[in-house]
Amino acid sequence: LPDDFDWRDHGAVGPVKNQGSCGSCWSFSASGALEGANYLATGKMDVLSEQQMVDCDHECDSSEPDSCDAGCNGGLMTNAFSYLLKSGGLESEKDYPYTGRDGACKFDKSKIVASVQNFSVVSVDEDQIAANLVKHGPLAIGINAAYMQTYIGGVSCPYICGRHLDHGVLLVGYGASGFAPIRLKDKAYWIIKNSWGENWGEHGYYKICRGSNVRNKCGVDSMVSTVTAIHTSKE
Amino acid sequence: AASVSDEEEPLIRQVVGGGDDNELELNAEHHFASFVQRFGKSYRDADEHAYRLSVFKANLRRARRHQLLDPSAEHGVTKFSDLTPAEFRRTYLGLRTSRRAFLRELGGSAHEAPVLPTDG
Repeated sequence: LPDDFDWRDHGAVGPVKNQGSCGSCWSFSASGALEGANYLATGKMDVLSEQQMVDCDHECDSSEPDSCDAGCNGGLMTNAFSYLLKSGGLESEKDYPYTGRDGACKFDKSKIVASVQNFSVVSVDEDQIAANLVKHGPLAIGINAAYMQTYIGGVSCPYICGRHLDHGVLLVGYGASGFAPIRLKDKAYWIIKNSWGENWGEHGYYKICRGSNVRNKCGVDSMVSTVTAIHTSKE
Repeated sequence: AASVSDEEEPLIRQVVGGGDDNELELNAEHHFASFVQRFGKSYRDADEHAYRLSVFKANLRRARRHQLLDPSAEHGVTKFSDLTPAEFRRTYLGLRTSRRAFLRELGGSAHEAPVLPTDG
């Protein structure tokens, strides 16, 4: 594995988006993962629709029937991948634009630009997470967002952070040496794409420390899923 | 000072220092005025304005706690600084699952990722 890796340098990450006042983070995490996978499958960056999932995806977790995708009231990325397998895929952002509100489903199958071939959940192992990131593209992950409300920049590495996951984001890379002044040493970190616009964090991104010896990573390694895409050409 | 739109890079980073609560209290109104202008916030009436100022003050204290607990990052005023933690969770977070369910899936699902080689 390389010491540093960032899918933004390889064209597999779309622009930073803004979910607005809507609990649809899960759909941004899922669309970001599929945008990356689709880029790897087709060589083309198609910016994909979250609103399609907000409006049309009501898939439930097979092991927890109460955990269903519910638009602005929340959802789960693996449920979204199941929905995408069943529905055929995602339209582009342009064809099905984001409104930030729950609405009636207007999905048009003829406008699908990216389709899921398969998805997997990755074990709680930093090396496996990094390997899956490098091999399959950006990964959909869950995180505890307690420190994100006040985050401005730098490598977040809290002494205390819960592992309860409440936010869906996209893991796009990692670095070996982000300087942590208080600890007087370089820290390895994950690079996370958020969906709160470019004027949050580091141009829309969050850095959190990584390493098997690091505790309190806000559960960042505990819910990781990867997706692969198939090429869909328009008739 | 200049106002900036939601899409622009903020010109000034409002961070929290290491001063005491009195100092934070004294500067809070100034920080709040700057926050309102910077993020184009508007409130229904004077009562709402006063309530949001009180929330903002609490969030300044919270940001300072976060700065102490998370010293390698920079914490301070963000566009969410007028929201209570509950409002923030309700409005901007939306992951609906328990980690237990996810681990159960990881334990025996057809969707478990194969182990990849990581050396060389």
